[in-house]
Amino acid sequence: PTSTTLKDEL
Amino acid sequence: MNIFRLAGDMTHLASVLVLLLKIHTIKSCAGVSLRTQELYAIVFATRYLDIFTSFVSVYNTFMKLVFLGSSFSIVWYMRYHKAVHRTYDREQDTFRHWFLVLPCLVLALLIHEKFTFLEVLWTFSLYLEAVAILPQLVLLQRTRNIDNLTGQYIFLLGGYRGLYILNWIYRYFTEPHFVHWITWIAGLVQTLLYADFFYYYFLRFIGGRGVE
Repeated sequence: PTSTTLKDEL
Repeated sequence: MNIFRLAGDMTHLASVLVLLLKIHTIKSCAGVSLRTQELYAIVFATRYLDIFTSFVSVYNTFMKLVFLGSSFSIVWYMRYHKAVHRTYDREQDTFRHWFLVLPCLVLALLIHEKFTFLEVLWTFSLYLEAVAILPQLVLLQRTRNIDNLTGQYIFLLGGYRGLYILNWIYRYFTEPHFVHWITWIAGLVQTLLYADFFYYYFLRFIGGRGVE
């Protein structure tokens, strides 16, 4: 599964 | 980007602007904890290390620069600006905040999503931010009465992560495989630490008087 990221958040 | 995250970022931005307004215009940092501000500077410095290596959007980079710039300038103001430093309550702001840094670093080395330099420091910034408000809350209880600007600052700062929790719930239901327990738990702990402040804030706010 494609791992989602939080790096688009502040 | 969703409405909860945008509201969270705007609330966070508002908290920073309120504090800068207080410190820059009335040259006072009465009731504000320098130790919390120092912890927040470390939080942003370790969270935004990828600011020059990974570009997400103009908005993202701009906000990172705002949070980095404002947190370091607030620390500078409170430490070195004569007029502002004079209003700093050194005797009351005594929470041993450096004792928070090491456990957060150790915890980040133990519990993280990926064992890379950037990821461990990013996780460290999450844990540190969760407890960064403690010196401010302790100072608040010692100084009893605080002015409205400081009260608004703490309220907005506490509210932003609560909105981020709504953002994570929204993303969980809209993005497949969106599971990030570390961030969720750190964000929940952070928001819960404000619980009694929110309680008194609403009591006073509804009562129409200052936050006591």
